[in-house]
Amino acid sequence: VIRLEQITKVFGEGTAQIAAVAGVDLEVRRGEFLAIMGPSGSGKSTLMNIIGCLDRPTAGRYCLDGRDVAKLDDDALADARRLAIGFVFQTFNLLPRLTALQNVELPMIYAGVGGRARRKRASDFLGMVGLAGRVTHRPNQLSGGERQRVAIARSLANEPSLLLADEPTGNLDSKSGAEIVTLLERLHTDGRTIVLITHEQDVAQHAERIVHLRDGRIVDDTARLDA
Amino acid sequence: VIRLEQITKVFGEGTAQIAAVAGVDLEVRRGEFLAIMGPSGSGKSTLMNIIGCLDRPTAGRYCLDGRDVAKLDDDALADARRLAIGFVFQTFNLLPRLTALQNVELPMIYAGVGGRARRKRASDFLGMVGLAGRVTHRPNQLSGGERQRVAIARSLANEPSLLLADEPTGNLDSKSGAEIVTLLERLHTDGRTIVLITHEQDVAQHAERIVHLRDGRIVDDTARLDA
Ligand SMILES: Nc1ncnc2c1ncn2[C@@H]1O[C@H](COP(=O)(O)OP(=O)(O)OP(=O)(O)O)[C@@H](O)[C@H]1O
Ligand SMILES: Nc1ncnc2c1ncn2[C@@H]1O[C@H](COP(=O)(O)OP(=O)(O)OP(=O)(O)O)[C@@H](O)[C@H]1O
Ligand SMILES: [Mg+2]
Ligand SMILES: [Mg+2]
Repeated sequence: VIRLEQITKVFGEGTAQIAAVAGVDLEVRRGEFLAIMGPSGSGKSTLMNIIGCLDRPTAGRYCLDGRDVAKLDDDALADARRLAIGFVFQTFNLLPRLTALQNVELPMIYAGVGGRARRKRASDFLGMVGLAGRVTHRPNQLSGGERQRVAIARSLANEPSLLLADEPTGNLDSKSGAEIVTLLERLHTDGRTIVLITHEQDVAQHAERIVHLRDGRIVDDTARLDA
Repeated sequence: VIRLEQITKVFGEGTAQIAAVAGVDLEVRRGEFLAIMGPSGSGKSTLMNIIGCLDRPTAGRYCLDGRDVAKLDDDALADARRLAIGFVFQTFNLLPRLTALQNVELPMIYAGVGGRARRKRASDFLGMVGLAGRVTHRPNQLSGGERQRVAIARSLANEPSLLLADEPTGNLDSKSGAEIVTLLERLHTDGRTIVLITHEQDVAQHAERIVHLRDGRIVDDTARLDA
């Protein structure tokens, strides 16, 4: 479902240029559960933004579901992204003036889901991440880990077939983190393709395959032995 | 140096009231290295904000260096905070229009440090957290872990005697995280008092004492056996 060929992303100009991603080839099959690990600054989030159609590569080709993403205009790209891809951002990116419930409803509003169904589903997703008691809170009334969980609930809103999660347990204690991993495993068993960036070995162990990045390149690609 | 007596912090009104911190007694001695752990939403950041004089308790008494903080007006509080306390925020709170170097310089500007000394020290602190190559980047040109490390460098700017760090390794891979823990240990050996909120057992193990929070209360307080 995802094919990246020689993907490169360069920031900046002249001598200050930084190749955040430097020639990555990666194929992810439909229904696969992949974890991406690597040092801070090794290009993981940059790569994820390209996969999620939030950024375009400087060079290389990206085919999503067999279609060359470079050939889609911005509107077609936004459509593909909105309905098929769920994204959990490393920095959450919640809207500060909306409640937790409204933040989770937002992708459904774009997808044209009616008000009552929307609120019911948003409330179910928040329940799934343990936030039933926080639905009317706004982001600045939530703890770090609660905001992270609202971001996770929001990514599930349109029941996307591809879920991209950038360090979804970084702000969670081990118990809440384990609950999120169990949730991801269930979503995977239901048939979704999941790409997960994580710094934690225990979280990565639940994926079927782990890819290691270093300085913008893939340096290791291992299937879990008992997968 | 820190004495909290029956500290309580309640948010909201009426039936929607939440006691984020519910009657905490805690003493931290000068030069101690304390870790605070607990589930997401258990009140750790709220407690830290009170210790750092960024928030006032709803009830209870907080004495910092023997002085009742409630008796200080906002200006005196800001002074105490600015010079003696270094704070690493869970959500970094960097200024988006300033470079990494300028963000680290900021507390020194408030402390009246001259331009050349400031830039040299800011650059040294950024070097200590492995960001010598990123000093001119602005926050949106930095990875999540790089922003976290700028926040750590900034907290050291005025060489504070009390360092409060809210999950400083949440966005770091194990190697960068270990480097930060080594840095904290060194700062502690130099005589600083350190209070660290963390979700990671390996990080907490480097403190001399671990306090566990649950639902706004202290449920465990253990000195490390070999400390
Ligand atoms: N807009 C930009 N301009 C210049 N450099 C950038 C920009 N965005 C990112 N970078 C650099 O690209 C590199 C890769 O960034 P990226 O966010 O992908 O890292 P990461 O692997 O996600 O790191 P972390 O684990 O810390 O989140 C970093 O060194 C960063 O400084
Ligand atoms: N302004 C506010 N209004 C209402 N409730 C709040 C407010 N700020 C925090 N809370 C609630 O207080 C509780 C404690 O929050 P706090 O940020 O201290 O938790 P935490 O232990 O730091 O959690 P985490 O590990 O997720 O960062 C949370 O359940 C949160 O929803
Ligand atoms: Mg990242
Ligand atoms: Mg917190």
